[in-house]
Amino acid sequence: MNIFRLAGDMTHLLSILVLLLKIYATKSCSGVSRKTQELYAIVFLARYLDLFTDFISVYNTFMKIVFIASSLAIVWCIRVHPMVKRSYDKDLDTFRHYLLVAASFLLALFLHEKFTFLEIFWAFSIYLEAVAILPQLVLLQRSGNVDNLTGQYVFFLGAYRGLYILNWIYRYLTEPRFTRWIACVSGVVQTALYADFFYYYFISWKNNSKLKLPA
Amino acid sequence: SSITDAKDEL
Repeated sequence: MNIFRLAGDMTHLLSILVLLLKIYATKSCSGVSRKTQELYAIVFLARYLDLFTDFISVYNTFMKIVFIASSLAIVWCIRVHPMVKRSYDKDLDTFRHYLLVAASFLLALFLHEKFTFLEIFWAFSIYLEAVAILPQLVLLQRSGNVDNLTGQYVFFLGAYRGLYILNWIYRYLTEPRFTRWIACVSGVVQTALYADFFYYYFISWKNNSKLKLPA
Repeated sequence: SSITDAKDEL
C-alpha cells in the first residue's frame, strides 16, 4: 500500500460520504444520476465476489463491505425513500445504462485474465466502472447548473481515479512484476472521461463562481 | 505469485 493508493481510496470514500451527506442533508437527489449509482452498485457486487474466496487484509475486506453497503444505501434512498424519491428527475436521467452493462459484460467474456466465473465478473466490473460515470456526466451537462455537493462528489471521484493512476506508476516502478493491463488501461480511459468536467471545475474554482457545464 | 492472483486493489 503506497500513499497514492491510500489517498485514492480515501478520496473515493470521501466522494461517497459527500453524496450521502448531500442526500441526507437536503433530502434530495437532484442532480444525482440514479443510473450511475446503480451501475456502481453492480460494479462493487460483481468485483467483490472474492469476499467469500480470498482474504487480502482487514482493510480490504472492510472497504469492500463499506463500498457495497454505501452504494446499495444510495440506490435505496433514490428508489425507496419517500422524500428523496420525489426529487428524482427521471426525465433528465435518460442514459441507456443497460447498454453499458451489456457491452461491459460482452467485453469481459472476450477480454479477461482467466476464463473463470470470478475473473470474468472481475473484468466486467472493471469495464463497467470505467464508463459508469457517463449517465452522471450527461445529467450534469443537461441540467447545466451543478450544486456544490454534487460537483464535489464528481470531483472527488475523479481525484480517486487520478490517484490510482499515480499508484500504478509507483507500483510499476517499484514492483518488478507489476503488470495489470486490464485495470490500468480501463483506469486511464475512466480518468479521461473526467477531463472535461475537471476543466470546468477548475475554471469555476479559479473564478470563484458556480460550476456550470456548457450544454 | 502470478499476475492474476493478487487482486489487492479495490
